[in-house]
Amino acid sequence: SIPSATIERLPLYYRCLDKMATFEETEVVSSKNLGGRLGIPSTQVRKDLSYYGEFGRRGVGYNVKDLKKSIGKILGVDKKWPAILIGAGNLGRALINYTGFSKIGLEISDIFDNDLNKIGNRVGSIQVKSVNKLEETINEKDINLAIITVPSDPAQEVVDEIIEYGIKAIWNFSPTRLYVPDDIFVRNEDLAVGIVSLIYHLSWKIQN
Amino acid sequence: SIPSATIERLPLYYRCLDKMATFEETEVVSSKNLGGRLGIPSTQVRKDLSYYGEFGRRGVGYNVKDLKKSIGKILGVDKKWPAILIGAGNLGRALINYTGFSKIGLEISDIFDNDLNKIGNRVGSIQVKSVNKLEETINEKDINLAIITVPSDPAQEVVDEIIEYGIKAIWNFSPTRLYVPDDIFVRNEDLAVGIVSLIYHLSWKIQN
Ligand SMILES: NC(=O)c1ccc[n+]([C@@H]2O[C@H](COP(=O)([O-])OP(=O)(O)OC[C@H]3O[C@@H](n4cnc5c(N)ncnc54)[C@H](O)[C@@H]3O)[C@@H](O)[C@H]2O)c1
Ligand SMILES: NC(=O)c1ccc[n+]([C@@H]2O[C@H](COP(=O)([O-])OP(=O)(O)OC[C@H]3O[C@@H](n4cnc5c(N)ncnc54)[C@H](O)[C@@H]3O)[C@@H](O)[C@H]2O)c1
Repeated sequence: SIPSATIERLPLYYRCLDKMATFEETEVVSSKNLGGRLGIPSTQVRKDLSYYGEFGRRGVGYNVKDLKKSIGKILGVDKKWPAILIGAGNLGRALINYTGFSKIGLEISDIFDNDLNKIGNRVGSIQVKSVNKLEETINEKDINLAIITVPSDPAQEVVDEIIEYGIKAIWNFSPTRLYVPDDIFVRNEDLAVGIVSLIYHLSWKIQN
Repeated sequence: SIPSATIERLPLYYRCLDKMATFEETEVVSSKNLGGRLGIPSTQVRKDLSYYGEFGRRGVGYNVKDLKKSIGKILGVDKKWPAILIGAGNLGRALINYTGFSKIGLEISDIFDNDLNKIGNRVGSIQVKSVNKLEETINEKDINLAIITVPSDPAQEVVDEIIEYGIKAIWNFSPTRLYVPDDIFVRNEDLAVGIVSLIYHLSWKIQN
């Protein structure tokens, strides 16, 4: 089985190759050069890619466009991934308006909220729906992916409901641990951990 | 030296103890119970805390309020941390309006942008300033911490400038690798890595 650290480096390789293919004339790149741009040792680059097959030629390097395409296929970002977002608040709106997600195939098709003041409003080009329409939308559009930007208290309840309707993968921004069946993927983004670890280092630096 | 994985678990213990102290009557908690709420083995909880001293009594457990206070002190979240935010766009506005950061002492005091249409507008209770005022603000208010929510292209330039003015720690949301001197702390939040790894797992599940 492939280490999760390897899986998490693939998007970094993909973005770097995408930038090279878009902004530079570079046709071929070595593992040393690709790694150097990301602060990753060249041995690690070769090892990560070896889990997925043979890429490039020894001593020559990798063809930038080919490798980008191969990694894109491995990641699945060459396909379209319709998703729903629940919680049309501050963070939800920022995610909906972000143009960067379309490059990886994420397409937020519907937005849900339980606040009567928000239902019916538009965020970007999408109209906020009531949570009463969750079952109908998930079934009609065969949605597998949900983004959770509700407060932590209702998060578990919301997630239980959408799993019942068929959601298979959850991108969770609420700072709470979600209990889900084994066949459901959950990715937690806990922004507070990032800023607190920064404060921790700054605080220790100042004390010493 | 303390492993970064340990440092990153401390905010999770802190938040869990904070919830217990606020919403429950629980006075004492065992490492097994505290770990159980977070999906962390009790041996790991004890090991993490042992880096920072003796807490609780063997066989009895930890006093919830005392342990929360001790971890808060270790993390530095019992102090106030004034910060500036650069890039008053979608994500910047969501971060500014978030009430959860005040619990950990983060206080965004000033917001900057280079877009004439944004300068002078209010986000929450703060008025957006021109980037021309960065040096003056960082020096006058002795700010150490900056949040970067500009696009990736200008990010390095912005960071070079604020380090020159005395910024010591950077919370970076732009999807690009920042080159900074060794004494500067940088924490990168790369939201794309989270969603792409979710798509990766969903895609492989569907293929098999
Ligand atoms: N904004 C940030 O910068 C930030 C940072 C870190 C973490 N978070 C986390 O992200 C989540 C969203 O934060 P925010 O700042 O956008 O909050 P917010 O209060 O602005 O938005 C939350 C939205 O969820 C909706 N909601 C509440 N209960 C619901 C339910 N049962 N079903 C459907 N919708 C429901 C609310 O009506 C609101 O529109 C929170 O869990 C927060 O802790 C946000
Ligand atoms: N919004 C999201 O959900 C999201 C998700 C992932 C990553 N990001 C990253 O976060 C960053 C912000 O994203 P966003 O969606 O808020 O973008 P945005 O375009 O809405 O906001 C960017 C802001 O930065 C300002 N800016 C540009 N150059 C500047 C400079 N040199 N100095 C000061 N201000 C400058 C712009 O005027 C604008 O207000 C980007 O790097 C983006 O890739 C955002």
